[in-house]
Amino acid sequence: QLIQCKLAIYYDWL
Amino acid sequence: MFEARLAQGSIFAKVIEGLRELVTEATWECSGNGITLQAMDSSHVALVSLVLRSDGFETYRCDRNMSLGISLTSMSKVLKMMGKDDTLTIRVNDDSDAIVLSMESQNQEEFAEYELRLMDLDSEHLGIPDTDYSCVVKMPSTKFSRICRDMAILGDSVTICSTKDGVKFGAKGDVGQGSIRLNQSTNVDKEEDAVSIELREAVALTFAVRYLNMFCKAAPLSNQVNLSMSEDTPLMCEFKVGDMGHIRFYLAPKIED
Repeated sequence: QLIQCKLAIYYDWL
Repeated sequence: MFEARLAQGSIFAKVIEGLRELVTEATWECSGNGITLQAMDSSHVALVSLVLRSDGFETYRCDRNMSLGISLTSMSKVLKMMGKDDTLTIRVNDDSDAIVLSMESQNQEEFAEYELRLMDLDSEHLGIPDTDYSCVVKMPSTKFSRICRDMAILGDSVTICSTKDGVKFGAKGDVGQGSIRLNQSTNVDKEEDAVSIELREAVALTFAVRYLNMFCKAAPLSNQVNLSMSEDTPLMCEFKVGDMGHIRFYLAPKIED
């Protein structure tokens, strides 16, 4: 099962 | 006052067509250096970043920095009224709540002027870190569009695998599976037809093909597209806008649950 992550997870915007 | 004139108004229309499926409204930041725009799609998995440098315009004047909230949907409709060889002037008068789009036919016999009301939009500028990508694939944008369209027939996701020899796009779904492999061009007459791969490390990444197809709406801007990839990093898909700037799309990869 593939899930789609939000960009914020990769770019440290959280 | 802000005023920018483009002899080839159709370039601006192509920019809007390239953005408007991903984002329906966005804030344009206008400064002496040019126009920039950054916006995320509603589900926050993709981002678009546009740069149009002031020196790419025929004339450009920006007395003070301005943030213009614009409905791209409405702007697209207005730009459809422009002739294909028209000159386009974009203007915002001081203390005005509207953007004026003026179109002038090449023989200067027809002038049209439309006003679009500006919107009050929340906007925040998010920093995208400089990334040293493992792999950059350059390929004809029409070919990329066709592959993304074809892959969408097979499934929701497309896996892009890149090695030094070539790049493979694969999809699978309920109806079956398929892949297209492009080898790096060895000898091409025209640079715009070439597939080239700069690679430090092989990558395999999976993306939602629906977003790639939205990015391909910008393909008419440029003969070539650059796909920059690293493992566990969002894809950067770039179309140049002539010599004046670029549209860059960022898309988070899909991962195994």
